[in-house]
Amino acid sequence: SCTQVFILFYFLYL
Amino acid sequence: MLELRLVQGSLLKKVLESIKDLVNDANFDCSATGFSLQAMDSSHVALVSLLLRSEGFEHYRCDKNFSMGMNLGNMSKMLKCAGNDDIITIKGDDGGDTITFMFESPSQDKIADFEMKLMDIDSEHLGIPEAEYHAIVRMPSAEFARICKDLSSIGDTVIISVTKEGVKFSTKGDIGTANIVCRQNTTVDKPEEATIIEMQEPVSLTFALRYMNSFTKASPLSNTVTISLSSELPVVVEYKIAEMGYIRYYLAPKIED
Repeated sequence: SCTQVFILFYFLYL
Repeated sequence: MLELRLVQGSLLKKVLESIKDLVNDANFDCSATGFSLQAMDSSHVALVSLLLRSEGFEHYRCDKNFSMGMNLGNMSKMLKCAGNDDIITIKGDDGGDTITFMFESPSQDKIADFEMKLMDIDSEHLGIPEAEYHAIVRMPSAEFARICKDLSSIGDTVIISVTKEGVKFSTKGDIGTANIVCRQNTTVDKPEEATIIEMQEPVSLTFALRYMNSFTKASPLSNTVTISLSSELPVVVEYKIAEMGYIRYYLAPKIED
């Protein structure tokens, strides 16, 4: 099975 | 003060239809560059980035940078009241609590104005770095929409794999499996019907089809879609908005446990 990664994992707040 | 006039009002209607199901509330950012938006979906899995450049408007005035928080469902309700051929004018003020949409019929015999309440939205911009992608696929947007729709009747996730053979979209579900391979095809009558694959190295990633299907609502904005893939980054699904800018969807992958 697969786990969904969150977009915040890649992009940090400016 | 913001004042913008868009002769091709249908573009704005299409933009709203492309994002309203993914994002409920968002801040529209107004600057001399243009009218833009960056927002995550409520699950924080996808991000939408929209830019409508100031040069694309017949008239564009923005005295200072500011944001206007809007409920996109409500904005869509208002824009649905504009005819497809109508000219749309948007007026708003920094610190104001409403925004005005004015719809003019092409023959100027009907003019309507709608005032929508704004809202305070706490949102911060994510930093999206410029990146090199392992593979970039450009294909007809209708074809991509068809593939996502077809696969979602079989499974919940799609594996997108790019090799030198082409781009493969695969899924599996309770009833079986499906694989659709699209090969590079540049020998078509019209450039927008081409499938072009630029691959630096093979890449294979898994995504939730629910989001991909939501992204394809932007298909009426562009005949082609560009899918950029890298094993270390979210996929970018981009629809260019003719002469004006783009709508980009970023989607984080699903990874093996």
